[in-house]
Amino acid sequence: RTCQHADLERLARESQFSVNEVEALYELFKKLSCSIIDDGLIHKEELRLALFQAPYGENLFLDRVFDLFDEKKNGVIEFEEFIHALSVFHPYASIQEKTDFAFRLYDLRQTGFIEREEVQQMVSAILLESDMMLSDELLTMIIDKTFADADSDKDGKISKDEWNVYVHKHPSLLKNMTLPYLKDVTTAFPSFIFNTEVED
Amino acid sequence: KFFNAFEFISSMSSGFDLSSLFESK
Repeated sequence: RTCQHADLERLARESQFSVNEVEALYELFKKLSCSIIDDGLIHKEELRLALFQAPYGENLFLDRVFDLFDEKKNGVIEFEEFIHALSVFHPYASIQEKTDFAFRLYDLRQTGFIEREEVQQMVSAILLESDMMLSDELLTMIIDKTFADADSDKDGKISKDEWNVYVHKHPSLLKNMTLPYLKDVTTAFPSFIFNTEVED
Repeated sequence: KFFNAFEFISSMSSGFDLSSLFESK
């Protein structure tokens, strides 16, 4: 699989990246997509290996991130899907794009709402992941407080509109949605120069 | 410290932190 010039230009148009940056990200993609199965596609194990330095082990959040990258829902991440998703994490991507992406991450069951059970499930997963203990009482208190703040119509679930307002009030929630590295990918992956098709 | 569940999720979940993709280059 190679990336043709027309593909690079199209991906640059569809994202926050320049053609050279798309080329540089292709170097990263090639590395990730051949780490376990050398087929030019990122499998979940390969993403897990890159993020956790181990190819095995369940992680709720990794599953959600992988699902959101995998636009075609065919169980692998193709290069264009990789570019589309990473573009959301670009420092210049809009706050709205980041807010929407975060909503989709947290909407575990993809019902169009972030439900109380989902928030509880995510908090419990982190407690388990980090070996932290929290009493059920305290957990309920934290979720109650969060919903009192976010769920303005008090229907027990957070809608897209409620989420927008909530994130506006708590912008630090989008901290993970920006990767400063993405402003500098051509420097981070200078080897793209050997394969470049264009000069930006 | 964490009275906001989403604050807790976003700061504690390693699965949401994609920066290691670049750190492992």
